[in-house]
Amino acid sequence: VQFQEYVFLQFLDLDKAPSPQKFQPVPYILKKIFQDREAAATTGVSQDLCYVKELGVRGNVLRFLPDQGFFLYPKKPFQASSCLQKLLYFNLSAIKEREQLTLAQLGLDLGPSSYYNLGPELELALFLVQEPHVWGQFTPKPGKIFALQSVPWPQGALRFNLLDVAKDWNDNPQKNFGLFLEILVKEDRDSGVNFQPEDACTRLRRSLHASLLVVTLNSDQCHPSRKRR
Amino acid sequence: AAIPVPKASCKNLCHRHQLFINFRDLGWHKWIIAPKGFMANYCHGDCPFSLTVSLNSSNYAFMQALMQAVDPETPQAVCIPSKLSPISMLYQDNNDNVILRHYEDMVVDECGCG
Repeated sequence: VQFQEYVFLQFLDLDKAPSPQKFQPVPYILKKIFQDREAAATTGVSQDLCYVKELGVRGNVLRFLPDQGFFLYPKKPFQASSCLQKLLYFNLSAIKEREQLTLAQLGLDLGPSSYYNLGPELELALFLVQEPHVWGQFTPKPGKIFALQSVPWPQGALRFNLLDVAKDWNDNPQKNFGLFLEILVKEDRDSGVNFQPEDACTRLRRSLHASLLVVTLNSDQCHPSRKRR
Repeated sequence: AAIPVPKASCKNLCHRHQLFINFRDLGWHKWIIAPKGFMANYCHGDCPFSLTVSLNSSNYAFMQALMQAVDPETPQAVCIPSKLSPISMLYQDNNDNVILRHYEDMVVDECGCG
């Protein structure tokens, strides 16, 4: 069985059987695509397995990469109203050479988008980190700004298209130093509500969840659908 | 003239047999999130000449079965999948990535003599 397992794992494009410590939660989008495909297979509906209609891209492998970065606690915050600083890092090594990236979507889940327990308006800045993080240095030297947007409460999940950056990281892994995320509390004079920024920031630090959804197309497995005899 | 073909009993003739792959049997339930298993099936059975004209078989299987009826030395045509379908698998790798992947030709839907 050992030999056969090895052969079958090769077929699944795996060097060896994974042995995860604990199961990660399955993101909604993957669950939905999986269930749609299962339903289509059950009803015998023919489907193009190399096109992900829910995302509108070609591809036959979808990977949900968890953020492997860490929070930064600078002594002197980058800016006075700084609420949260985090280095975001995604390990793209699982992507095989012959796979072509067709989608890379950064997901930032800032917590429940509910009107209960409203907090202050936030300003979110994403920078590309272009130098390795030096331990002891509190804030990485942020490179080019990648995104800057204000985020009215309630926040929910934000999405950013990271395809070009991910392609560059995939082609040049040594350049992948991740992203620097900074979230600031925006002064809110006219709302009349005096928020406790610290509470909002503590809550935000607890609920922030970053991930990278990548879709790749494996040309060996995605030949133009040949007519079956 | 019709060539008298030995009557093979139906259950020995080429057809699809059920085969459920249970990932727990392989110890793979520790990393495959879904499905828990799938009905893969397999093809097995004889391919006498009479079958190659009824089952959706290939032309060369027909010729081979014809030759086999004339010259028993000729090997019989074989029972193989003639229609396959894919499955999707949700699994987790060692980097805690959750992966959804589609694999072609994993389920045998129909068999024929080839």
